[in-house]
Amino acid sequence: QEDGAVKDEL
Amino acid sequence: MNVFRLAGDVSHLVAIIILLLKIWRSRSCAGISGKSQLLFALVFTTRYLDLFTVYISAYNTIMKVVFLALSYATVYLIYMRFRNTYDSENDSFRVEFLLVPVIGLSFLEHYAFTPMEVLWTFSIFLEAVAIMPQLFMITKTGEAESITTHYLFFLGLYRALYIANWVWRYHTEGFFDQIAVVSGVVQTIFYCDFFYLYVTKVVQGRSKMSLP
Repeated sequence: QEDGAVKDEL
Repeated sequence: MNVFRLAGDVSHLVAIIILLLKIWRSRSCAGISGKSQLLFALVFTTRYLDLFTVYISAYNTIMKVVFLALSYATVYLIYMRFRNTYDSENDSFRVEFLLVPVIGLSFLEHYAFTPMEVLWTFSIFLEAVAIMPQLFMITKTGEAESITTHYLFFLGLYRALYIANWVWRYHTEGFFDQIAVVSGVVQTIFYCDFFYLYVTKVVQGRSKMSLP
């Protein structure tokens, strides 16, 4: 679960 | 970045440009759902707020600006410039039936209860259903001009490529964004039915895709 990870996807 | 995501973003850009050029050159938005375009502009607006808070890469920033600009330009053409060609009677999907559940779900399911995270989650869920008014309009009119179907094809291709991107990222870097993946799969499923029609009808070179 990518909580808080940098959202690098458009 | 991987080839699937790059191809997906390019396919998304192609779809948006195809639609914008179609409206601009034909000076008409007949058969186009303005509601879907409004929802897509809302998706980009709520998702790309981080333009002002984080810098990820030149590519990321440029693509976000381009998507925002082109989607607002499309909405402008439909509701302002060529509004007399807007088919509001057939563009009758009740968007509140999309917005209320999406808003509710984004308050229930998110990674963090902060404005940015909830808005991002809202944009992810909204994107999954934003095409519904357009697909509804096509079923209502019973046909779609071939350029509109190309638009939908590239949108569907963008989503399919994003799924490939997530499979690739999961196996190469253990990346897994549950909200984006679940919502993305649902969104792609909505295109499957259209893909079948597209392949069986439009590829035969018929100018219009008429639904059975």
